[in-house]
Amino acid sequence: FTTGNPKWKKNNLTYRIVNYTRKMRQTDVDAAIQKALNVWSSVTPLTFQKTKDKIADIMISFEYRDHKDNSPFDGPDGQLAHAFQPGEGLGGDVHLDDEEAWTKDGRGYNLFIVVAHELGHSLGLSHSNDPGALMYPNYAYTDPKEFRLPQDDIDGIQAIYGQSNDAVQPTGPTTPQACDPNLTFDAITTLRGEMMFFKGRYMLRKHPERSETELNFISLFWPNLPSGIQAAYENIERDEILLFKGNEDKYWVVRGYDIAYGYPKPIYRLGFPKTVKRVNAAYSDETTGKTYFFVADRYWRYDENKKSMDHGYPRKIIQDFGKIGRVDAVFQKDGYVYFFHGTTQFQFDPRAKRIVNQMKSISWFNC
Amino acid sequence: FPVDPEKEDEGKNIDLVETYLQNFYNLEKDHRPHLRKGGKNHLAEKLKEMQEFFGLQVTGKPDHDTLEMMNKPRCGVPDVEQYV
Repeated sequence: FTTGNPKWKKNNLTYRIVNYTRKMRQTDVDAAIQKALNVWSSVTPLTFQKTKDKIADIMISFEYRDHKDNSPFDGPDGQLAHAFQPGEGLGGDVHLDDEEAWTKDGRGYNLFIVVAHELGHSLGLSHSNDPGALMYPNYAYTDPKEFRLPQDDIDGIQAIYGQSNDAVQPTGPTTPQACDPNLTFDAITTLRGEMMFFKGRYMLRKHPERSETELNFISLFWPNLPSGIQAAYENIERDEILLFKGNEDKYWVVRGYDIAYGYPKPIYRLGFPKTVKRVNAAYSDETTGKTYFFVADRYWRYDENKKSMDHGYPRKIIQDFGKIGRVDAVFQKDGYVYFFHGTTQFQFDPRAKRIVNQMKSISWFNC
Repeated sequence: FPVDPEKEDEGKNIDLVETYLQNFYNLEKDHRPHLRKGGKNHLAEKLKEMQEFFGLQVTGKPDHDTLEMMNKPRCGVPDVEQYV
C-alpha cells in the first residue's frame, strides 16, 4: 500500500484521456486504456466513467520531459510512466512518457500493461516485490489477450476497496517459487547444459554450476510464446528445442532465442492422429535418436532420423516405465530420465528399465 | 589522451546508480557520496534497500545483477517514501 493508505472515498470514478500519442491510433489508445480500467473494475466494486471535457478523478495524459510536476521524464526507455496516489488535483493522474515506443502488441512498450500498472497507483497501490505482480516496478510484457491480474494485485486492491460485486470472486495466477514444496511443472527441458522448468507464463532456469535458480517470464526469451508450454524437449544434435503449447495442437522449433521459420506447425506433422490435441511431456534420447511423447496414459516414439513415428505405438506408459502412469513433464540428463507427476519426481534408468529413485519435484533447486 | 574505456564505463555506472537511487530511493541529490569513499556510506545503504526489494544479493555494491536491474525500463513512482 501507498504510505498513509490513501484511497478514493467513492466507488464510481471518472477518467479523462487528456491527449493522445502519435505512436498509436487513437482507437487503439482508447481500447488499451479501457482494457486497463477493466483489469481493476473486474476485481473490485469500482466503476470508471469516461468524461470528455470536465476535470476527472483520473486524468490520463502523454507528457514530454519536464511537465511541471517535479518529476520530469527522461526520454526513451528508463522511466516509462508515473501516477499519483488518490487525491485532489494531481491525485490519481497518470502520466505516460510520450517519447516511448507505445504499442498495442509486444513491440516497444505495450500501453495496456503500463496503464494498468499506473492505474494501480491511481487507486492507492504501491510497488510490489513479487516479480510476477502487475505492480512490480519493472516493465514485463504479457500478451494482452492472455493477461490475467495476478493474485498478489487482487489481494492488494481488494484490501483497499473490498471484493468484486460478482457472485464468483475472481482469482489470479501466483508467481512460482522454486522452493515451494507444492510446486508442479508444465514442462521441462534441457537447453545447452541448463535446465528450463516451465510453469504458466514463467520459466525457472537452473544452471548446474550456479546455486540459485533464475525466474524469468517466457516472454523475455520468446515473446510469441508467452505462456502455457505443456511439453518441451531438446534435440542436442540439431541444437534446437521443440515446444508444445496446451490445447493449441501446434509445436514450435526454437534455435537459440529465435523461433525457426515456418513454425508453429500442427503436431499431426509429427505423425500424431487427429484425436491427439495436446502433448503432456516429451524427451529425446540423444544416443538412440528416439523421442518419446507422452499423451494422457500413453506414449508415442518418434525416430528423429527417419522423421516418423515408430510402428507399434502408442503404448501404455505403465507397461514400459515402471509404476509411472501419467506424466506432467520429463527430461533426460546424464543417462537418466526424470519423470514428473504432481510434486513427485521419478528417476528412471532406461538401461535397467526401472525406477531407481523417487524425489520431490523441486529437488533440482538446492532448497 | 583517449579515455580508458573501463574507466569511462565505471563513471557511467556510478552516474546510473546515483540517478537511480535519487529517483527511486530518495537519495538526496546534494549528498553526492562516492562509491569508493570509506566511512558511513548513505549510497550503500540505499543500494542495499534496492537490492533487498528486488531479491538480489544484498551487498551494498553495484554488482552486475544490480546494474542490470537498474537498466531495466520501469515505472517512475518511487519504491519508498511518499511520492507527493
